[in-house]
Amino acid sequence: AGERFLATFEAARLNFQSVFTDLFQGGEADVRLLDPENPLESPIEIYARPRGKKALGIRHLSGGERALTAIGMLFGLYLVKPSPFCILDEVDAPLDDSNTGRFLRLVERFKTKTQFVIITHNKLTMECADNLYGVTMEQPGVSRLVSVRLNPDQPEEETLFTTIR
Amino acid sequence: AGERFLATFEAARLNFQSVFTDLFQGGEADVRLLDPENPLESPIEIYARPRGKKALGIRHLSGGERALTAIGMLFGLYLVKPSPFCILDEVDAPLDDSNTGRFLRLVERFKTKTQFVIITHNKLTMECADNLYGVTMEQPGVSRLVSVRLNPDQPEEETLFTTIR
Amino acid sequence: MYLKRIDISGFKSFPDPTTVLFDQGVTSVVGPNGCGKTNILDSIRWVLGEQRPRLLRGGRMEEVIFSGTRQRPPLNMAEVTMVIDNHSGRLAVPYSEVAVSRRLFRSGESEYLINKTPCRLKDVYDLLADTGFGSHSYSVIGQGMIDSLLSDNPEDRRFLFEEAA
Amino acid sequence: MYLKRIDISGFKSFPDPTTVLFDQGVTSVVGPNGCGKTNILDSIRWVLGEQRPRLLRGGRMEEVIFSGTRQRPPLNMAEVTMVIDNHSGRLAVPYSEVAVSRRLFRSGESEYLINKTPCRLKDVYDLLADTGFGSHSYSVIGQGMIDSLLSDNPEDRRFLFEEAA
Ligand SMILES: Nc1ncnc2c1ncn2[C@@H]1O[C@H](COP(=O)(O)OP(=O)(O)OP(=O)(O)O)[C@@H](O)[C@H]1O
Ligand SMILES: Nc1ncnc2c1ncn2[C@@H]1O[C@H](COP(=O)(O)OP(=O)(O)OP(=O)(O)O)[C@@H](O)[C@H]1O
Ligand SMILES: [Mg+2]
Ligand SMILES: [Mg+2]
Repeated sequence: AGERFLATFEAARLNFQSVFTDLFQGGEADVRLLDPENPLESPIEIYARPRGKKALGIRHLSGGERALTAIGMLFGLYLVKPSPFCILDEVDAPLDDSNTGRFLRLVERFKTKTQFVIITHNKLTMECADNLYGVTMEQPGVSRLVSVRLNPDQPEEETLFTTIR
Repeated sequence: AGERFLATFEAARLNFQSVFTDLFQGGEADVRLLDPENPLESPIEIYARPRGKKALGIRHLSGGERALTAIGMLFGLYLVKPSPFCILDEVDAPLDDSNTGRFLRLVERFKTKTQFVIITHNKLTMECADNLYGVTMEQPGVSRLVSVRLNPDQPEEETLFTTIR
Repeated sequence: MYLKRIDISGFKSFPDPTTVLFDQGVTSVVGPNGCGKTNILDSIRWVLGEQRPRLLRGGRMEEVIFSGTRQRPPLNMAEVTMVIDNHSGRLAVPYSEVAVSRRLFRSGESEYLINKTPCRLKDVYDLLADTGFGSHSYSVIGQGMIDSLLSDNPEDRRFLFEEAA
Repeated sequence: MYLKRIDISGFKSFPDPTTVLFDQGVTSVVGPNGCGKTNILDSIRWVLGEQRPRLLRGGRMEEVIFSGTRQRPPLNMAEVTMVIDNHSGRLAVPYSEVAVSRRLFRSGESEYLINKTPCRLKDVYDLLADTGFGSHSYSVIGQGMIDSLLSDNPEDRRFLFEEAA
């Protein structure tokens, strides 16, 4: 089991490095077992250095840089063992528009292997979706699902969806 | 000191209730000392019920409802003892457009007493600001401040600010 | 193997039977704060066999049953069914379509079914083992989870790597 | 009493002297992920006397000094000055404008100044006591703090109520 974990870990590590460099357009990252002799018990350390910056440890990363690094790690694992289905809840919330775009292009590349469901408030993410569901609560406390088409002339999230029943 | 804390707490509680009801357009909230005999040591419990919904405890609130409740508590305290200056870092991130609007109207009401600095990625928040600063990093790792005017034809966050030097 | 649909009834803010159909490609779920989007994610975690109420924002499992609103009384049962296409034969059962159901009654009784045949929770786990479908897996990323992946506690991310192994 | 400006030099990602002017009303600070917005908030916390490196995302206080990039060498000193308008006389000093400065050298030496006169950290605390300006106060709300206000640990919010008392 320890052998298998090490093999998986090494694959995830290489994938993380390549996905990170893609998401950050450069820079470098690594993930390490602090105690390689005891792989099944060892804490796992992350190292991430955005392009052009010096390595300062992940605690100094910004909110968006942290989110993008974590996304890189997740998708690195998806490459090791793809999940047929993946649901992400507002992972794009701390991302600026450019990073949201990079995240979405990553999803595009993975969607042949994995069915994605992305919960979001982000307009760019909504525009990229193949299918769009709106959830409404006209009766307080009672959720209802509606199928939605985006109306680019109505930027307000709420009015965007009231047009479709 | 205990007396003074109790008086402050009661004022903050009443303010929280009124700000909450304003932000949630109804519903009700409360904040209580679990151990009123020991005000300086007592844990503080929060109760929040959005309009039309049943009270289920704050752990069942959604991400945005939690954020709005916490904002209500903060501004309830600002009413007790206004701070001359207040800096908020991406508190609007989990809010949908309507709730962002309510948050911004709350800020509008308070800005005569308090100077607000709001860090944000949210376009609605940017549009409401009286003054707008952009922070850029053309040299990797080196921050530079620019004064900005919003260009509504350029929705991309990054292109929005490169036009002004 | 892919997800065809989820049927939700009596679960959290979905008192009325609701069907969420999933096509291939990327599905985006949108709507105002508190309208029920994360509750859909919770229903998926739950039907996959999640036993920790804490991961469903609850203190006790029965808190997932629709508890009523100011206008509607509570219900006594929650039921979620996940329908999976099995033409790939990846699930070790002789059906091209597999429906996994979970019910919980306020009395505390629980039922699990595979294609309408009652079974044990263990049978659901065994069926989905190693497919990448599982509530503990990295295929369900909840609100706030991204940040915990980079937490100071290096144990927090270990479970992801174990899942992939 | 209001904030006029902040001068940042050698602090985190601001190696070059940077002035942030604050007008009345609401100022919004925007820009891509990792460009330095939260670092501005950190500089304000720091000049107000924050002694916990953890609240500045550091392990040691010297980590706030510009540590260099791939193209620029590190600096040996960080300095932040906050200039406050005191026409209201709220600050107990006979100046209509008060400049509070803090410096940190890589050697570990620290300096505090009020209107260019060296003083102790205690003097800065005493000057700002009870004004609502203070790094521990509810006037500096960092990324991720909103969520901790509603945490399961009722102690987490106590400090806010103590501040207001
Ligand atoms: N057992 C239950 N019965 C009825 N309503 C419930 C139950 N559990 C949770 N809810 C309701 O569900 C709502 C939260 O829904 P959810 O977390 O899905 O919102 P959301 O769409 O994800 O919003 P956000 O965008 O803010 O994250 C709460 O307002 C809560 O009252
Ligand atoms: N001592 C230091 N020297 C040089 N650079 C530093 C130092 N400390 C932090 N940084 C850099 O500051 C950057 C983070 O800046 P900051 O947290 O202000 O970003 P932000 O604008 O708030 O972004 P986000 O929108 O993602 O929250 C990091 O990339 C880090 O490399
Ligand atoms: Mg949610
Ligand atoms: Mg930030």
